[in-house]
Amino acid sequence: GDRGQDHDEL
Amino acid sequence: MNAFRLAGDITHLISILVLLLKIYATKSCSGISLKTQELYAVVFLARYLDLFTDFISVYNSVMKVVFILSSVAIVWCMRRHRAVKRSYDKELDTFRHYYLVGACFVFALLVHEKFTFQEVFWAFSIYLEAVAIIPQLVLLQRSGNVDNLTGQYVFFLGAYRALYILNWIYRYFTEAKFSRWIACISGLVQTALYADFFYYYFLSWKNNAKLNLPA
Repeated sequence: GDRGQDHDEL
Repeated sequence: MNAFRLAGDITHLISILVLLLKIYATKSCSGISLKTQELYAVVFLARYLDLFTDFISVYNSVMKVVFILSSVAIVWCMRRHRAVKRSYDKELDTFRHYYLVGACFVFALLVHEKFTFQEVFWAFSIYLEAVAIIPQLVLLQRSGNVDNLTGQYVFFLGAYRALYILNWIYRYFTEAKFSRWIACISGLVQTALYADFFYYYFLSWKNNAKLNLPA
């Protein structure tokens, strides 16, 4: 499913 | 991952470690705002709630743990360490930072990417990081004390801001769906507040340099 905005930035 | 972001993460981490080492080595935290350091610790704790749920990379997970530990270590040092806490400017560091926490949390409830627990706390941490330097800015305006705010600390903190803005510009031009408006706009506010801090830091540093002229 849509995990939304994956926050790959710290 | 691009070079700007990697360099930005590393300079950000270095700025925290430089401050922690300075406080631990001199056993003094005069001129340092405990409230700003508490806000930074809350920023990392609120932002890295996904530490155990979303695995992005070893680098990402390791850096999250290091950021949390180092920021909490600074707060612990300033609150618990006998020698250090004696040098804390308790009567000058009086900015009501709880208002910043409340305002950012309410704002995160209104403006976020998705109305889920993690997303609201993520947005909250982004907004809080932007304003976290305000207690330190106020303390610096009042005390003009830069003894423990070393040039390296200020330099690495500024480098982190500049590199992250370059990172967002780079990602905007190289990624199709780059839409991190919350992080970008909040990051610009954070950089503007940092510039204000830098201005007062430079003034204080100049005045202290004059004061310390050889008699």
